[in-house]
Amino acid sequence: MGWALALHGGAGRISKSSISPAAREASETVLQEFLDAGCAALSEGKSALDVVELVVRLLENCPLFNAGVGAVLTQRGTVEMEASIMDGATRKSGAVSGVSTVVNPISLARLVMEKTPHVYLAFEGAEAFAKDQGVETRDESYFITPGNKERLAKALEAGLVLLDHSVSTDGPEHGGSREVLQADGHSGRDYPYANGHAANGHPIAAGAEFE
Amino acid sequence: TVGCVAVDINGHCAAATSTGGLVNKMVGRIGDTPLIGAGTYANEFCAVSTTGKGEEIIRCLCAKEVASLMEYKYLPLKEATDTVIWKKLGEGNGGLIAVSSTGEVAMTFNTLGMFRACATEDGHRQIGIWK
Repeated sequence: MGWALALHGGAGRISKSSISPAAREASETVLQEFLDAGCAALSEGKSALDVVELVVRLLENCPLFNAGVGAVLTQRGTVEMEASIMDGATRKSGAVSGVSTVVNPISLARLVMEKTPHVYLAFEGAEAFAKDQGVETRDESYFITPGNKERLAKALEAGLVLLDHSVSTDGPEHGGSREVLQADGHSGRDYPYANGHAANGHPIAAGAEFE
Repeated sequence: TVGCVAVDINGHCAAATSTGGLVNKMVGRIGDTPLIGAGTYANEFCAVSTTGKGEEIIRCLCAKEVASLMEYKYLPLKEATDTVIWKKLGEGNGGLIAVSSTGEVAMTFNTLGMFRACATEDGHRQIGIWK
């Protein structure tokens, strides 16, 4: 028995051929770095609650992943981020949805848990609470990457409603294809998303898959 | 989606999850991430953070299901996570990371890959994308 830690940056239809060596290396490097940060904090005796917030903040601040900077866009091109946190020792929890200016939604979720009698705040209420608490906020444009604007434009062009089924929103910006639900309700596959480069400059492999 | 679960030197567990949701999602859509019990859960037995097809994860109440299997059926962590991911959540729909209060770690997914990393106090470390 001792401390233990795990972290993730999303799951989906990520084939080995869908990720360029550069993108793979970048992903593994940051996973290693964030794992080290979490392990160091646990070794120093920090609480599990502090450590999960710390690590998720790092992931939110990394544009490779779909949270915080690099969060994907709604049909209207807006950002609506969501986060939650739970302390197993007390079973206290906090959550936020629909925030578009909060740099670290996970920390706002923790404030909901610790500073309110509630579990979950959303949209205008969550934004107002963020301002009251003085958490760091940025203009919505701070969160929007060129890669995510491009993906949304292609989805809108094709008139497709995407199913939350594959990788694009749950993994680094690898580009690719996805299962889709067409506007008429029929399902289709392999809508091509792989072209150009991710916002972070990593090459996207042709034929890559993402959610 | 991103997430982290941890158990500290006192055996206390915690979980956290954060996301931007889906490309081209409807305005106002809420996924599993902020729903306690679906995308995130922690109690005195374990902590869980999920990722994948949000609507399916909500329907399965994946995170709480893992905790319930441990609490009420006394399953070990790995067996509980395997049961939820492979028997409840449809194939290709996602994955989760979990730790138990006794320091076990599970990173289970039924998609082609999941960006993941874990470490334990006894020196075990793992970083991976694919199975």
